[in-house]
Amino acid sequence: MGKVIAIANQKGGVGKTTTAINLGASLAVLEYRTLLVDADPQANATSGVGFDPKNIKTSIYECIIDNADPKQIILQTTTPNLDIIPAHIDLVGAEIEMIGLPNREYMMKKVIDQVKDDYDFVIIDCSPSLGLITVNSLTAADSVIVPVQCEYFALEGLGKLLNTIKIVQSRLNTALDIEGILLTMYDSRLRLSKQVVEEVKTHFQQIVFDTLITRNTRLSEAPSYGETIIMFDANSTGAVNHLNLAREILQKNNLA
Amino acid sequence: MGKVIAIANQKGGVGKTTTAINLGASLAVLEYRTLLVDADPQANATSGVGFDPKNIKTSIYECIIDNADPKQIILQTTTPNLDIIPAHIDLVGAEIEMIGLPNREYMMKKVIDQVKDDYDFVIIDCSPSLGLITVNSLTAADSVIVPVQCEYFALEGLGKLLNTIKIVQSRLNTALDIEGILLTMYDSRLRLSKQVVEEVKTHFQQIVFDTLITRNTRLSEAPSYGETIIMFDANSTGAVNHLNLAREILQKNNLA
Ligand SMILES: Nc1ncnc2c1ncn2[C@@H]1O[C@H](COP(=O)(O)OP(=O)(O)OP(=O)(O)O)[C@@H](O)[C@H]1O
Ligand SMILES: Nc1ncnc2c1ncn2[C@@H]1O[C@H](COP(=O)(O)OP(=O)(O)OP(=O)(O)O)[C@@H](O)[C@H]1O
Ligand SMILES: [Mg+2]
Ligand SMILES: [Mg+2]
Repeated sequence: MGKVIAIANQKGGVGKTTTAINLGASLAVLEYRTLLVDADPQANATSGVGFDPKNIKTSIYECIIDNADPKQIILQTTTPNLDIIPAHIDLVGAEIEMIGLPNREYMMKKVIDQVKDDYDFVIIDCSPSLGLITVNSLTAADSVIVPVQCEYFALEGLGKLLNTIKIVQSRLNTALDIEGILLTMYDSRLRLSKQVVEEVKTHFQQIVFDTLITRNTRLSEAPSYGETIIMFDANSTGAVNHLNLAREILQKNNLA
Repeated sequence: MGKVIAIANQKGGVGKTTTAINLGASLAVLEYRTLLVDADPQANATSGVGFDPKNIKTSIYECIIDNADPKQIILQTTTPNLDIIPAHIDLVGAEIEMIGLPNREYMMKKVIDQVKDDYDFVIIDCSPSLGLITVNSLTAADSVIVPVQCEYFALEGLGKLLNTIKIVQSRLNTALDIEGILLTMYDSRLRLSKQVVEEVKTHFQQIVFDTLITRNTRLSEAPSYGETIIMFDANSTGAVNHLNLAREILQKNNLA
């Protein structure tokens, strides 16, 4: 019975894709069968695990809009226990096509429900928006991880996102939980970084992960080789941070 | 007769808002009357110049949806020659409201055309998406600046964005020009940074700005004080880079 976790934040460039790929890879290396779902038309999670988005013929788009069988679309990555439902640029058009359809908020859930029992975890990478596809991902999810970059603008948008999560919880998915707020790109040399961590821990105490993801260039180099951080450099702080995050989530869910 | 420049890239966190605010501030300090237009519901440009988005009663939303007079909504910033049409979170709903309206792609243009003659430059900060509001901004613009972070994922999305610009040029705004591709968050110590610069300069030669915006923590600290980089730390490399960018644009437009 796979646990579905969405990675969401409408602020751009905060580490959603980096978290999705590398938390997925960490769970996989700890022997948990994991499925990534790329719900961002930019298809960064798809290319980050080694697939060229231009060569993707069928993707999450066909599953949502054409009712294609997700089991036929799933791709295996080079990491054992890590599969992906890829994205394609066509996904940009999906939001317009879903407007007016009766169950438009539940279309992603319908897709994920067909495959989640084959996995221990399903991780959905969302685009930097609170549009219909992100709402669909939150409706399909059991919980959501909110990456927050240790920068001023990233702090600003947090309240708005938590509001949206409350709306989804009350109207579309009463079971949606907050798995946690994840502080990313932390740089201990910067005063601003420390201030943001202080601020987030003060306001959101219980739901902030103990694990901090520090700024680490190996994390930004790995996707250019189409590799997760575990494959690319298992000794890097980026790899250690994401393995710690995986363990923290497993403990919290009484799986470790 | 103000020149309208949109700052756009659907990739998140590449420096769109940082460019809009600090290019605007640089043009203002060089005595060019400049208007910022915040076309992102996150309202980062609005808070970055010192206004609390929660206190904004009327914004670009009312101008587009309710035909409010933009001249009544314009706010003066603490920087002489720099005004702003602020954003508000309501803007999230605008895209849905604009679907089906006859001239839905030209609504931003209608607003900007009412004020642009009062300024030398109008700079539009776009959200990380290629939705209707960004298309509106590209339709209202004379040219577009594309910030590209010196990272792998930022490179990936460039082709798609340039495609979208071509579509807008052919169907909605034949006069739309590319003002340039701006490389941001450059860190000369990182191999990846250098590789991205190489790659972009090889593929896009003529349209890449000579000015590089280097990674500089003062740029990310300034918005937490509600100040532009020029006010916050005029001697920082962040300030020098944006002043150079302003001069490069002025020269290109035979204004320097
Ligand atoms: N801890 C880190 N250290 C260094 N670089 C990082 C780190 N996390 C992410 N990055 C880099 O920062 C950039 C932004 O991260 P990423 O693309 O994962 O963010 P995102 O939230 O998914 O962006 P978008 O909003 O566009 O979907 C990427 O180039 C990534 O490689
Ligand atoms: N050259 C730079 N050096 C250091 N930090 C920077 C630089 N440029 C931008 N930043 C910081 O990086 C983060 C992302 O920049 P910014 O918010 O301007 O990007 P954006 O493209 O507008 O993001 P979004 O896609 O969410 O609108 C911000 O916290 C900003 O302060
Ligand atoms: Mg992403
Ligand atoms: Mg922005």
